Amino acid sequence: MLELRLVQGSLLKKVMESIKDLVNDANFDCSATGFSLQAMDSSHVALVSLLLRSEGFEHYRCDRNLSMGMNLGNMAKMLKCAGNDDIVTIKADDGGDCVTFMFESPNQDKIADFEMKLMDIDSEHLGIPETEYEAIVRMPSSEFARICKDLSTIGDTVLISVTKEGVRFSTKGDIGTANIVCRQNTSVDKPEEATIIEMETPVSLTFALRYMNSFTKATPLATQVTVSLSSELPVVVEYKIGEMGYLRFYLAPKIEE
Amino acid sequence: VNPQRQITSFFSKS
Repeated sequence: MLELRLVQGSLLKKVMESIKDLVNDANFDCSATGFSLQAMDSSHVALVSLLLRSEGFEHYRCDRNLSMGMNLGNMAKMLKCAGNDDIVTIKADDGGDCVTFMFESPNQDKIADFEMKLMDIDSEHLGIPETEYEAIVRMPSSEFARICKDLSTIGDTVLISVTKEGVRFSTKGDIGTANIVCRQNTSVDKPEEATIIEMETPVSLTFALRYMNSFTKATPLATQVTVSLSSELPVVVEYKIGEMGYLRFYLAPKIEE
Repeated sequence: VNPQRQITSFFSKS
């Protein structure tokens, strides 16, 4: 028996809108730790890792570890039917072939339940090693989204370089080139507008903008995004989900020519 | 065009 009650149901709506176009089908894993997902895009270039810790739920019952295969597009369709202020409860029976999403309006005057068929998904779980990143950039998520969107109108790839000067996003295309440099800025009044750069070693990596733009669909989840880079390793683009967890996107770099 | 690497070449099956 599984029953997870999330008062801030909009978080789950936002998570689904962020990943449904990147990943088609995925297993949601439920354990005492929390509700999690790890899945790759169909080209095996990007990996999504989601964790919603059990403590973040108002009610969390998971009698035994459960893996539920879901079509993310269909799950997103169902969650779209929940109001932004609704409480969302996820229910499933052990060994059952469906999951139920229950939506309750804040004043309890409307209760809806949507039942979705589960599917068998043969997915490979990857071990993500703990890494000390050479550079970690924390910046406003809206700013990061704007940069990725703007650069993708010029080129297909972005070269991200972190130096003492700051973080530089560069692209080139048929019509020309573009460079955007963001410097560390901790003097702003609001912490969510800060840009903080921690650099051990200068690092420079190239990534496909198509994927970066897809990751920025998670912008509504968090005011800040963390971009962690190490040479010869996938970049991690992380959006914190309130106090309860995170949505991380890993993207393999392009090979430098 | 820079060739694209796959995520599976960095992270191993667990």
